[in-house]
Amino acid sequence: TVGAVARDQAGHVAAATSTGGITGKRWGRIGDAPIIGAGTYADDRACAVSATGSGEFFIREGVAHEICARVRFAGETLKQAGDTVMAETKALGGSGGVILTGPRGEIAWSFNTPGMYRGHVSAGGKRVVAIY
Amino acid sequence: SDWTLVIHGGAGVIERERMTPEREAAARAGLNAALDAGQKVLSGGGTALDAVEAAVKVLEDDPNFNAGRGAVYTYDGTNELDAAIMDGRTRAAGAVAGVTRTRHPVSLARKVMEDSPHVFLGGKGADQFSAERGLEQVDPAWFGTPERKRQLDELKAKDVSWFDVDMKYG
Repeated sequence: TVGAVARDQAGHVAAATSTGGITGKRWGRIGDAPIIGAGTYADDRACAVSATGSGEFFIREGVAHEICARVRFAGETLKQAGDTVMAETKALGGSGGVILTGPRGEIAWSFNTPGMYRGHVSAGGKRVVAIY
Repeated sequence: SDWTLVIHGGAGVIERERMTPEREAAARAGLNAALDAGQKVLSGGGTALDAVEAAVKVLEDDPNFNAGRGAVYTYDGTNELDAAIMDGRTRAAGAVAGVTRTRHPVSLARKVMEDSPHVFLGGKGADQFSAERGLEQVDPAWFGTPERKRQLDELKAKDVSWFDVDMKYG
């Protein structure tokens, strides 16, 4: 699964996710990537989220919307909200990760797997590309 | 920051002991290319929506990642692609599932968002919508790669579940 979140110069955020699913899937199985609120969500009032991982668990938890809701209503940072929701997802048996950005230019990610291919860049910031 | 871009790209190997220098270099090159595409949009004053689409399209074209070309195979040996996009300004959203002929599924998701009254289209109907709206179509064989076929064959040979972590390349 691949994805991107961005904040533009006008302060707006967006999210996108794309995937082939999981090897050997049957019966028209669909994971979280195309489910708005599970694998993908964007709201200028909170943040933008793209997720990758064991989709069934991300759907049950409503991961992307849950993170945005915690930012919006509980005032958590992106990192706090991401870590909390990923911990709850892990407790259900799910694994994977999320990338996040917010309308003030915050950047965060959270994952509970040994690695996650990821990167970020920002105006005036250092580019980061990492796997583990 | 004035603008930000964050990406992820699943390439199928997350355990250090299974990673090779060649695989890691290819994955890093793909991630950098996606960052380049999104950065070009954002640094030029473009929208976050255009930036995330641009970045994801690069990863969809890169056979190292499980999306678009290089997607994993279904049990029946086909490639079925899913994508979504969302605009934080308005919370407009578009999504597609099980599409088989659109080169860039993320662009089809955006088309659903911007050029239909719906949020989520699936299967044959989504393929039909894509063709009718003039998105780039490809033969389904475009998406497959020998490595992904090998992974499917390995999964079938071992007769394990998708949820066996060692076999879950998606």
